[in-house]
Amino acid sequence: FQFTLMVVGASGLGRTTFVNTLCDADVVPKRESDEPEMAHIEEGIKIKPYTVELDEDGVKISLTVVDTPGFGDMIDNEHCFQEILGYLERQYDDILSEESRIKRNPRFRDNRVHALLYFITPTGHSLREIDIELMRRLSPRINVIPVIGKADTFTPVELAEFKKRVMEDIEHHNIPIYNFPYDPEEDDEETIEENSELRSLLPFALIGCEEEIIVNGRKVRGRQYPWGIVEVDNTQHCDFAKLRFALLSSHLQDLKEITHDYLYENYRTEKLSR
Amino acid sequence: FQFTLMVVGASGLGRTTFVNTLCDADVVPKRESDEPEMAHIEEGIKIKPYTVELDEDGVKISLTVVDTPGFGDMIDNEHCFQEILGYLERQYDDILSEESRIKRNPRFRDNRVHALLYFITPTGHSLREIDIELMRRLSPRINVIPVIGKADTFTPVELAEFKKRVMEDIEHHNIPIYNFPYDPEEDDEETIEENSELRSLLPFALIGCEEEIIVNGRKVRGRQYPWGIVEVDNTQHCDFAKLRFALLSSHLQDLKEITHDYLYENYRTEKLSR
Ligand SMILES: Nc1nc2c(ncn2[C@@H]2O[C@H](COP(=O)(O)OP(=O)(O)O)[C@@H](O)[C@H]2O)c(=O)[nH]1
Ligand SMILES: Nc1nc2c(ncn2[C@@H]2O[C@H](COP(=O)(O)OP(=O)(O)O)[C@@H](O)[C@H]2O)c(=O)[nH]1
Repeated sequence: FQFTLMVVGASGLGRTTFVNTLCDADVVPKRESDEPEMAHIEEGIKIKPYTVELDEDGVKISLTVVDTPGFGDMIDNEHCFQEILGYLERQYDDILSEESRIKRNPRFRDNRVHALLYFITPTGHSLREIDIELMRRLSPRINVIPVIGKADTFTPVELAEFKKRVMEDIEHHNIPIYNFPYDPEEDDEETIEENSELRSLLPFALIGCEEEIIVNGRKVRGRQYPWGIVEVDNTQHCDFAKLRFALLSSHLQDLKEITHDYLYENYRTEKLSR
Repeated sequence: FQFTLMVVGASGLGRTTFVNTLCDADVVPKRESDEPEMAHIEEGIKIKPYTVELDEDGVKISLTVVDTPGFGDMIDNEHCFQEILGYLERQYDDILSEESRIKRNPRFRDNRVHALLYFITPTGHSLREIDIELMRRLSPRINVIPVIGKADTFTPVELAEFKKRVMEDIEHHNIPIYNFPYDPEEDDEETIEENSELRSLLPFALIGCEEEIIVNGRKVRGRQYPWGIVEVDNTQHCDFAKLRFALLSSHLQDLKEITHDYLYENYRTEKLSR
């Protein structure tokens, strides 16, 4: 299987750490130089794909992660949206031109992006203007899945309140995110239950970490604070494990089908009828 | 004693909670309505002073806190700087016109702001463009003290690294923040030691909370996580207690003197010689 995932969010929300935790490897390098003289040359947003081979319970997956460092770091972030949208549409244009070729190119790589994880800043308030605009502008071209970065900054009560408020905002602005769709009439009991559970977790509370800590003699991936240890793989502490299973296993096909049969087709119709 | 403190920072960094913890009272109301239809009418920045009477070990202090909700929430934040600078200079203009009056106004209130706490987003990377610009543009008019909001999102190692990087950035860009100045030749041993300790804490790691939790039978102000309890007043967990003592006790006079004798005088000279 091949799957392409884009991650977008303000810097410092743990995007890089999450990708490395997802792949259990140092796929995205930690910021090279945060030297003061380098750090403030705001180059704006960059788009960088990384590919890694994963083995999910015996199933080989070639996972491409498209990182977008620099999003939201400027005083004026208007052009960031264009850069990302441009990248997504270029992958669709490649398919469009490949489809109309007489002679197929055997080495053609389909780089369409199947899902976008949008890291929401854990403010405790409602969505900011930049959050709404990004999801609104990109959801016609890609499956947008909202997540909360550094979710360990919330107490359980605050987390529940924040999730509720974010989803209220998304519904109020009619933003068509990917919400694990199901048909209560057609689908079987198990699918309905699985999808409605995943939908109730939106936005997924993510915690990333790159260290292993020994807890009661066992090795766990976690963050060590003076007041306690947060465990990434503990579903009581965050939604990391459930999101990982949905992306790389249970919903990988669904995300690809929606991208190919719906999102790409819409783009193609729009483009050809101009 | 009278003291005026401004707090500035991106929303969701715990600014409101910090002020209420500092005053041990609900001085700044929690966001009134975060209703979805209200939340996104980005009105831009607002400037709201609140006054509260405090009793610091028998010394009465009339503390005015100037809150600045809306800073940094827009896609384009250029005008935020002007709004804050404008407010600070208007207080100086009031003094200027009062000074040149023949008949003094007995009820005149001096609203000059003596210090500004700038809440840096705990990204784990270097300062963002908006952080640099705010401190650079305001430090000629006010004592700027950088602090880290929601510092409980850092492990002790990450916190030490982040503090070091922030100060490297501030030095690299020659931003004249308030760094607890002392003169190794003139000052006595105790002052040198106290000021160099406070300087080494910059940027202060702040944690705010409004709940009381019972720990081992005692009431503490803290945040309760599934993995442990963070205590605001515990100097092992954050710098809240040390900053509070510096602002409301040991350095209150120093901050006022620098504002009146140096920052205001510079403004007056610039303005009158135009
Ligand atoms: N509290 C907390 N900190 C995190 C988490 N993930 C990463 N960090 C820390 O946040 C900082 C920035 O992480 P990074 O992954 O580089 O963020 P990015 O800029 O969004 O890619 C680093 O110091 C990480 O150790 C998390 O889930 N919770
Ligand atoms: N992790 C953490 N959360 C905090 C802290 N202080 C406040 N919060 C939470 O962050 C959210 C926003 O706080 P608020 O003070 O309104 O932020 P403001 O927008 O900067 O004024 C609320 O859910 C608070 O409970 C803190 O020190 N650490």
